[in-house]
Amino acid sequence: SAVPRLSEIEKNEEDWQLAEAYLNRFYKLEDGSAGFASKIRNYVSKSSLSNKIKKMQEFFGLEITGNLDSATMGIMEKPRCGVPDVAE
Amino acid sequence: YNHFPGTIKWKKNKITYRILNYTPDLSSTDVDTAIRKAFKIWSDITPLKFRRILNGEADIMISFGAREHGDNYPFDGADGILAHAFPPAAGIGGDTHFDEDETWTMGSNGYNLFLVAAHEFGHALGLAHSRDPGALMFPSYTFIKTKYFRLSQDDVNGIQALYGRSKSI
Repeated sequence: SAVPRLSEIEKNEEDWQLAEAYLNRFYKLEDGSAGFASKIRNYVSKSSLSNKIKKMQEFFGLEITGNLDSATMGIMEKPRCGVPDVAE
Repeated sequence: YNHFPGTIKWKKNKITYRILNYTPDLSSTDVDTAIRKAFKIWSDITPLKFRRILNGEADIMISFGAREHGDNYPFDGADGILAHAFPPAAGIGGDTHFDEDETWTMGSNGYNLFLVAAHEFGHALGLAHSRDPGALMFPSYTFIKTKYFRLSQDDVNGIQALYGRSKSI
């Protein structure tokens, strides 16, 4: 029972991919953090991604955890404007 | 409120706009009305004047397009990203694009064109996204009845910091 079901793993993977795309587009995720889905499996660059999530959580007035919690995912899934929140 | 880095703004108060094409979701009259009203909310509180032109290069070129639509910032199909606009500058600056894969509406059964256009024109005039959830310039879409729409104080402060107040207020 401690082993996650395949559907849970897939959902988690989808969430991270959505987060990667979102942070890339709206929070100027550096190139070094690209390919996050594979890096997370290797526990590499986690702090960089986490910092971007924190930046986004701060912008939206969410609890700053650096984690992909449900409130953060909820914001990422909302329809929105395509202009970055961190201006280029 | 936030401005773009360098506090980019138009160096003039008379701004032209041109509607390049229309969405099949609405009549052209409805699109014209939504766009005109969206500009009016900004001109009501600043010295800015907006004039529509039918030919040639306007400061703010308005169009509907889907997926990759010529500016290297592709849309993403239905939902997700609804529209985007470029900050004030020559050329593509100020141009405003709406995702044609959305369902555009004058009411609430889809995305309200007036509300989205008003937000995007804020960018076209120099406002970046606000952290104030009650501001028009907050990044996420929220429907409110357009009859009751008014800019938040945050939006008013942001645009008046760039262009000053309307002389008629």
